Amino acid sequence: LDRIARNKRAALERLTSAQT
Amino acid sequence: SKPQTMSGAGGGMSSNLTPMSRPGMGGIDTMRGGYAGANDMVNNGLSASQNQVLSLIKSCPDPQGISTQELKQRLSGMSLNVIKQAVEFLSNEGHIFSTIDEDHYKSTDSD
Repeated sequence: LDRIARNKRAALERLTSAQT
Repeated sequence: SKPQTMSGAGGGMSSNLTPMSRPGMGGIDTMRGGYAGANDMVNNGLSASQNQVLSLIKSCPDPQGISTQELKQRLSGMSLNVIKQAVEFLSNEGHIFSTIDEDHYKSTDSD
């Protein structure tokens, strides 16, 4: 499912940006 | 030529473990250990409930993730509201993400 992959990528970006 | 060697050996050893160099004993470390149980906050900045939700989501092997209904069932002591708040927070932080719909979540660091 494309939606899952997209959400995961977005989440990973949030995670890395939140960890400064 | 004095019996100084004996006391010298003892002194040499004690220089390794100066009691002054260990202020950590009974200091901050112990405080944090005790707090983890008593307080709601844990090491990584998440509350206890958030950590429970996160570890539950992590432990779910399902590729489509775990549903909030399932979270509610497994965390019987937690209200759905608290769970949803934790899920929202974790999602905002990027620890988890929604999969097939807004009711199914998976952890980013599970695989």
